Amino acid sequence: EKTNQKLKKKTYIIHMDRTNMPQAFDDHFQWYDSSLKSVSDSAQMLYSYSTVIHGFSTRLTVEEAELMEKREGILAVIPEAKYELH
Amino acid sequence: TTRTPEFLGLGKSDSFFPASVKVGEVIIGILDTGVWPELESFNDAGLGPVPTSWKGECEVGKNFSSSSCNRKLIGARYFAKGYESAFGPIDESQESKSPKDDDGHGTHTSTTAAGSAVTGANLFGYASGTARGMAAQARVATYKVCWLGGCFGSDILAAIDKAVEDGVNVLSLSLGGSSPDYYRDNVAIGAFSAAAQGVFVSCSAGNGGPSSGSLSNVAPWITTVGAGTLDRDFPAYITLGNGKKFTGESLYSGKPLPDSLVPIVYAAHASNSTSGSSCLTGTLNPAKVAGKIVVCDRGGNSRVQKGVVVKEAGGAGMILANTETYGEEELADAHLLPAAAVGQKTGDAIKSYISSDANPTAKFSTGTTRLGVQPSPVVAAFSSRGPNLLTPHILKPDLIAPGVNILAGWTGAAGPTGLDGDKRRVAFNIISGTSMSCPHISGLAALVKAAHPDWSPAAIRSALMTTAYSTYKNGEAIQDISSGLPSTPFDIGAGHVNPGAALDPGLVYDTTTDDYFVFLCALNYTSLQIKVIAKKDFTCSASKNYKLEDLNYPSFAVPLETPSVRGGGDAAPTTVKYTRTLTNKAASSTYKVSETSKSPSVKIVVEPESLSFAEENEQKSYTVTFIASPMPSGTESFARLEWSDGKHIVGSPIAFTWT
Repeated sequence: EKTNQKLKKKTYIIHMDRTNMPQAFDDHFQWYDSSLKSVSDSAQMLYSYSTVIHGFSTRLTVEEAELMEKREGILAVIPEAKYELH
Repeated sequence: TTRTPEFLGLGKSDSFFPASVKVGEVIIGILDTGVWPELESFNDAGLGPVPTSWKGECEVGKNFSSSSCNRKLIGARYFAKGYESAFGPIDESQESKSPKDDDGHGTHTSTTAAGSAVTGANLFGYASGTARGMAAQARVATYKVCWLGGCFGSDILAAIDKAVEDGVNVLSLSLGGSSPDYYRDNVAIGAFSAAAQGVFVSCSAGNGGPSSGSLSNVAPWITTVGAGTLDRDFPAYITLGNGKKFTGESLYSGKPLPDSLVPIVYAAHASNSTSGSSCLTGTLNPAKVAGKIVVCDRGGNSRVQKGVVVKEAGGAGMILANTETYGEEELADAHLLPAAAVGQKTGDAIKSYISSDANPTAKFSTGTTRLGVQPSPVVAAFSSRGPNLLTPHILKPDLIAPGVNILAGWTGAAGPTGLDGDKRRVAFNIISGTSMSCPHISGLAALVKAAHPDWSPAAIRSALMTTAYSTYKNGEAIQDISSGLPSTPFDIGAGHVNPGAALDPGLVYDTTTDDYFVFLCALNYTSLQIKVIAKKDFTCSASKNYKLEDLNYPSFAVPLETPSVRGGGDAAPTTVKYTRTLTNKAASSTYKVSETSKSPSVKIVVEPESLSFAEENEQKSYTVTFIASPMPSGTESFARLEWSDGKHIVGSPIAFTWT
């Protein structure tokens, strides 16, 4: 059960500090992708956001999310919430 | 919608409202279940070319082609990556992977906000009239983010991101979740940047009422909308075997019950389940309900599902009775069998008759729409209530708007109950919820925006709030239907929207993005947390005393600590001082302040007591000092503060809570 929990992927929204993008990257998308690849070989980017937030969403394990949170330039790693119609 | 325009005074004097060509410049983005573009409500006759500012698209997909868009429905997008990540690929036999509305909710909210006028609208003959949106000439852009399995944050955020980039002026979200801290709430984060880019964001307050502290979407840069009733209902006339007569609500339109008395049974007596009174699936004993009218209690499952349970058990009809939670609120549903909804008092009277008679019988007739119902509006029992548990210094909800038994457009893919077994198809449906009141405010905000294109979202929200009414013409407070008592600002915020007055509010409480930064500092947010929300560096000054109460909000919430006094001595009164700034949006004028307080426990001192404005956009500040006597923890008290120049009334509710 514990192992499953650790391997289970959830969707996270990764808020990036765009003002701190490393020089090595030409554009944010590259930086986002590199950040993602650094914590997970298989994770795909769901969306990249550029107007109301800077960042992207992807599916990670809890462990990968914790690794992501420690990376340079990451502002927040927020698990996706589910909303209901009122 | 039908009736709401008249109820809100929209139809009165066209000259008073912004010209339709100006309203046609405003674009409302609706995040919901998509739209049914074939509806007459999306007819674009008479609309000019699409605003040049528009950068959105008409995304195509199953059952949705580029011709589905027009000069009314100018944009349509769908966002499913988050949903598919959680649920797997969309099953296109079940739902359309496109902006097409398979549910009805999104069509209802979109046409409430900005549907084109359609004559002869009705649901099975009920609520007939000309259906039109609050801003009938505004443009609609739909962003489908809700699917059969729910609405996911990553999709919603992508839609907000895209809608702002596309160029919407108003964003309408009739959805909500829990209320985490703002820097952990992706909708609040997205809404912050939207508002900072001039987009008015309105959200439903939630249907968790009448429980207190049940609100969703409480960020101060979001307009949080509660629900009230109209002056319209759909009476069902009930007669019991003992001759007693009662009234309920019904939208039933099929084969009526016989005019003769029919046996009636309380579900609790026809079930082996401990919760048998709620008519949950599989709990009714067919032998005990066949051919009878079944009395079910509200709660536990959806109202329409109860109707299915009774019908499948062989019941001839259903009376759906409120429990104490819902009081006298009567929501009408398009049940598939003869059904009537009754308030708690009527429900209790019917149940006691059933218990007292060996062979209880009853009958009821349905089929009419009644207008001019009073008192109206009353606060819907389901409408979520304050106080604002996340930030007690910000009074929420902001205001209420019609949200009970609202007729508006519907999908062609589902019946009016939304049940799989409901094969009826309708162009308009009557449903209730703060989902319905939110798009009313979205559409009315679009009218204000059309009249004042340069106003900020905060100024628009202020105009809608300070001109809202909290009492009936006889001076009595708007009633809370769940208790039958006068409502408070925790129920109605500033009150019920009054669009005519909102177009000319006199003064507004404007709030800039920097003001919100100061608010975040007052929350003791770190610069990292502030950057998550605002995407900018902002350092709170260690030497400044940031106060939540100084956010320039059009209402006041005053949380007070009950001092623990040793030795039984008298605790000293608590004194707090709030500052507000008013911006003149009318001709030069002098305003005088008045306060009404419902309790002597708080003394209110406003300085100065008069404000003179010589020109438009001139700003003047004032302070309000509250001197509060100690009260037992849990005490609530309310007051109202108004600035008036004889022509404009700029009203603000004040809510005191002792903890």
